[in-house]
Amino acid sequence: YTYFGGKPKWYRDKLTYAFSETHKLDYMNSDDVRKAFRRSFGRWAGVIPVSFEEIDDYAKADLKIGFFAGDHGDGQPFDGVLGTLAHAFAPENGRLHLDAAETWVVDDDFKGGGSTVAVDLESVATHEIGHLLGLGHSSQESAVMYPSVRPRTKKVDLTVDDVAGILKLYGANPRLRLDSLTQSEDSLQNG
Amino acid sequence: RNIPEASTAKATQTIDVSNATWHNFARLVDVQVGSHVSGVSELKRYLQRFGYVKDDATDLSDVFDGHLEYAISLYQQNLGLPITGRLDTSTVALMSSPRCGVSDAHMINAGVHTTAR
Repeated sequence: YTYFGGKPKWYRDKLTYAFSETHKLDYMNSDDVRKAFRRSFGRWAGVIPVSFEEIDDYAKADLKIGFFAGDHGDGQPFDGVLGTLAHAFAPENGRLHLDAAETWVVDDDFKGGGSTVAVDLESVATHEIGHLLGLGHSSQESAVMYPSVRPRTKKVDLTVDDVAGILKLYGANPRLRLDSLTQSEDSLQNG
Repeated sequence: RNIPEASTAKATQTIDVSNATWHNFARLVDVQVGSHVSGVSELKRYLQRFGYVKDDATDLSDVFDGHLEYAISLYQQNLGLPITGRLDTSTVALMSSPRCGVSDAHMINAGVHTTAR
């Protein structure tokens, strides 16, 4: 695991998030998007003493989520199908942008066939929320915070590496159960 | 050394699903230091985009130079690949894979050493 320079983090135990009403997908039910993000936020909330609450007011939310295409004004233009899938900013910026050009799927929709370039929304959401909270990229391929993800692949379970990184920033949620984590061989070897 | 069959298959699959721009990296497999090959400049821009080549670097030519070899080594280290400085199949396949748009510059500044953890 790594951190952004200066190890920025949030100094509140309750963060709000909202979805852009203007920058959204026209082919996906917004309830499905909300459910996927709720599960992703829940994974991080299960580890650290920070809770996440969805609100309607995009402007007031701590974390702002939207689907954008091409150059969308933040200096990090998206590049069409695949390439870069999403990006998020370090604390306490709060912006999480997903490339609207991708073929986003939820609930394992790619398992029954479909597009060869389908990307699992929940996997990418879980990764980008890690950035929102202050984690950088991991060198361990099994980690959620590894920068690369294959199409038609679901990777949503936090590994020991992800959890060790976020625990150092925020401390532990009292309900955290370490035995529920995915452990890579590297993690085990490194204690 | 020989590349295991499974790794080769995985790498090929990954390249096949990449977007049009990065797909071109597949033809750079095994390009040697000192070579002048069309497409190397695109690779340098890719590495610059993700923090492995300095933002102010102006020599983004098609020459595979020592700076590029070093940048590839850093990339391999950060992404958990064998550190060779070469454009081997697995490195090119990973570069061709879709990824998060956040730069890896913070990994370089942190001096990532996976074995130390």
